[in-house]
Amino acid sequence: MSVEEQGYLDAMLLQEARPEWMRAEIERLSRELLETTNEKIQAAEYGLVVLEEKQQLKQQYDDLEIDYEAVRRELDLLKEAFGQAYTNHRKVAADGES
Amino acid sequence: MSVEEQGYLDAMLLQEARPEWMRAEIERLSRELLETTNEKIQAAEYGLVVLEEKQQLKQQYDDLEIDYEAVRRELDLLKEAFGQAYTNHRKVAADGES
Amino acid sequence: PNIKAGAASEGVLANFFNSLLSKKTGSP
Repeated sequence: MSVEEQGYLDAMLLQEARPEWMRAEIERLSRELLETTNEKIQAAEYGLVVLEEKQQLKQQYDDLEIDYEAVRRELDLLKEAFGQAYTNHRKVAADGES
Repeated sequence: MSVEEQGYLDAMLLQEARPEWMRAEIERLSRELLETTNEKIQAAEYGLVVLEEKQQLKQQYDDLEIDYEAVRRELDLLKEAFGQAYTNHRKVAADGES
Repeated sequence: PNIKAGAASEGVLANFFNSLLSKKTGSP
């Protein structure tokens, strides 16, 4: 370390020992702590809101999935019935002609 | 204000002026600021993760809604066709009998 | 298990966020 650097460090240490510097530092830290605390609270509140929205969306998704499965089943049953009805129709038509 | 309260205040003011007290306060505030900053960052990161999950879920919901509408339409069309086929079937059966 | 794990993790997250809101920060 050079002589100038050492001198600078000594001056800083001396300054930090001064009550005026310490009072200013206390004020600065207090302000920063207040600001950071508010930001922390904001982040936590926002996180809770988004979490709740996601849970509501999950519920809507689950409900839609149930509806989808129901309609899917109904379609499959109707397709099966339609196939059966078509077979019957052809038989009746053939019987009618004969 | 009572004598005791005044004495307490004087002692507090004296204590606050002492460099040892100010140094301890600086250390305490610095620790709390570090802790609060870490909590703020953690909350923000978690919040972002939940937001991303919510957006993915929204995409899945939208896709499912499209699939649901498609199946719904297919079912309605098939019901209509089934009704028409039934009418035809009855007509053919009646013609065959006559 | 996936549903339970998801709900559990969301519960943990909610607790974390709530803890930040209820925690008192010291002041000079």
